[in-house]
Amino acid sequence: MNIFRILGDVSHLLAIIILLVKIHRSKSCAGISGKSQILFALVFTTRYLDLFTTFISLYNTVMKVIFLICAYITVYMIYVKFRKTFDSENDSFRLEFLLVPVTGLSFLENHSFTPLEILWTFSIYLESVAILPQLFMISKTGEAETITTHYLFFLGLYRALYIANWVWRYHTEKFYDQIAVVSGVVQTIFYCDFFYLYVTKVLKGKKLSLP
Amino acid sequence: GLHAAGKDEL
Repeated sequence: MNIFRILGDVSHLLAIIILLVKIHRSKSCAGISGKSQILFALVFTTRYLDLFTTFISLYNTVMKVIFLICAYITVYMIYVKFRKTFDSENDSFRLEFLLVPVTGLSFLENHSFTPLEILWTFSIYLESVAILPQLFMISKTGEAETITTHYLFFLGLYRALYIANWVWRYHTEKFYDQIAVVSGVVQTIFYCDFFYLYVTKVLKGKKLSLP
Repeated sequence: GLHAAGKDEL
């Protein structure tokens, strides 16, 4: 466990909590893509099946359970509790465009052809594109609430820190996981455009709005 | 194996 990994996990947790607090306080999920949140719940569900098969550490187990619970609470808030505030009109990204290629790829390119390993690979590939419905929604409406941009910032920061973690692990342990690294880099690239807007607009006190 | 260690990440 290195500093990048810990900060990455903290940043990931913070992003998830920011989103939950935003929805809870404003009693609204306006501007949030329910589809992205469904994908994240699916990501955690398919990745953390090893909770039933292997014990890694208390930290690992507790974090996995927290992520799972938070993901399902978020989906529940959007589709049940605050359903009336959900902007389904603008959450129009076609999920099959992500799910079909991701499913196909996880069968083709995995570490071993076993159910758990294929599902783990599926979750890695799916996570790399799961934010696209959210980014699509923002580009469609042309704006995002500042708190939503903080959520995206910490989610992107988590990805960037994981890359630093892999560089560190490669140099210290000669460890790298090609599937995780390639997907992780792809995922981080999706945040670059957003990072630029966050730094040039949000951090200068302006609302994120697209021309 | 090498990739199994990857599962310690979240």
